[in-house]
Amino acid sequence: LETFLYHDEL
Amino acid sequence: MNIFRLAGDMTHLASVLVLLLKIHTIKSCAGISLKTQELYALVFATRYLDLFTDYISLYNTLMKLIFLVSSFSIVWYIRHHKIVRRSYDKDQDTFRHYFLVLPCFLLALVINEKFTVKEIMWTFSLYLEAVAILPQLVLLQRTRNIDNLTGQYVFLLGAYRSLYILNWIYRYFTEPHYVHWITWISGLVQTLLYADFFYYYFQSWKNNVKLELPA
Repeated sequence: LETFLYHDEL
Repeated sequence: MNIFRLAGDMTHLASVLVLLLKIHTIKSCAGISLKTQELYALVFATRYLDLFTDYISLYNTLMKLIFLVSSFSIVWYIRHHKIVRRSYDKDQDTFRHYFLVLPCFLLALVINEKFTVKEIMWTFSLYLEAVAILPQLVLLQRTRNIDNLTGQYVFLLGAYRSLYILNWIYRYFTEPHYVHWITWISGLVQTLLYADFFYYYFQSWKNNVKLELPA
């Protein structure tokens, strides 16, 4: 599973 | 979003506003390191590459725009504004900040979560932000009398990352699989660099004396 690196922080 | 992160973002925003207030109202950047401001502009430029590709939330996009515009305008003010630039002390602000950029970039090439351009630039921005305050801390030790606004600016800048550490702890315990060692370690290093500043800042506040860092 492509671990979509979710950078939701500033 | 949790209270620690919101408080961290607001503290970060406050630090930028304090600096803009100082520069814009009293038209002075005395005691401010241009090098640190340039490093921060680079941090935001490399971290917010996904500004137009990944929409996370209005808040996220708005804050990114604020940090980008403010950091670049602060650099512009110090370098080009006819009055502000006169108060820039380039003889004191001598930290070779370019020596920080390359090692951070090389480290990002080696230690990252995914070997893609965006991810490497993002990791680079994390490492660079951890050390971006160094020119400013060195300058503070050289300039004997630190004015209040500059002291508050550095304090808020350090405090925001400390709040982010609480945010990471909170997210680790509340979100499964939320593990970002790279972010945590660079954030911890960044905060530790402020440790002695915090100590002297607290002492000056407690004893109600002028903030002075030992040379």
